[in-house]
Amino acid sequence: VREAAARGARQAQAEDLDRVDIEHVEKVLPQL
Amino acid sequence: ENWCLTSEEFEEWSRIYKLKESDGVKEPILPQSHFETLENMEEIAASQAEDAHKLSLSEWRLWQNRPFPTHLVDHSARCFHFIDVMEMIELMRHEEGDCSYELEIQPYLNMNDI
Amino acid sequence: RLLHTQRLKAAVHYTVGCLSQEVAEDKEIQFSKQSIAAISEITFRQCENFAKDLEMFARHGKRTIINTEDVKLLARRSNSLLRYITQKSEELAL
Repeated sequence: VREAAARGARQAQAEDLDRVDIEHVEKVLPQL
Repeated sequence: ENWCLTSEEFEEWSRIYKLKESDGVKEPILPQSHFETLENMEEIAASQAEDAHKLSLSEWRLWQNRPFPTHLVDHSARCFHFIDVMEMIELMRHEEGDCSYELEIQPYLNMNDI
Repeated sequence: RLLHTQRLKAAVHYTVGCLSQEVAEDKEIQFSKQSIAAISEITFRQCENFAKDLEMFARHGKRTIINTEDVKLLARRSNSLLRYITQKSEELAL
């Protein structure tokens, strides 16, 4: 769970956003 | 009979299948997995350089929303889970504020289970 | 059985929310409810994958009780995860 959340956070931050949305979880899902 | 290719088989492989520089095709590799919460212990792949074609696990994810036709081997349980999660994400993509998943599951929450 | 599954799912969802909040505070970022729901669903389904594998490993070893060696087998494909699980297992054993 922590890994998924942290990867989602990194993805959001990479897009200069301060909120993790479902799209960010979707993007990291395959590799996760 | 042996694990090793015969010289005829090797010649065939080298001629038809082996990737050579003259083919103008970069070696395909998977992107290196990177952990955020664990120490990264994976071996750094040798050819992570520019002359490798990094495959993407996520570029085609939107199309992985249904089981595609199979031939001899059916899809795995893990595959069906992935498809179901992608479908769930699609349904929730445009939600703002209240979350339908949360509203549906909340009534079942029993703090003794935590 | 459905009620039991829904209770489990709700418990997982709540816990995922708590763990995500910890990550949120650490990373100074927010999580939308929908992103937490997605992580929760992924987790729940992954637990199902784990449970099936664990049962199979134990059966293969002719056991009726799943043990820590079975759990370590789950982590076999990732050096990082295997090391973490092995360390945790040793800590628990102490």
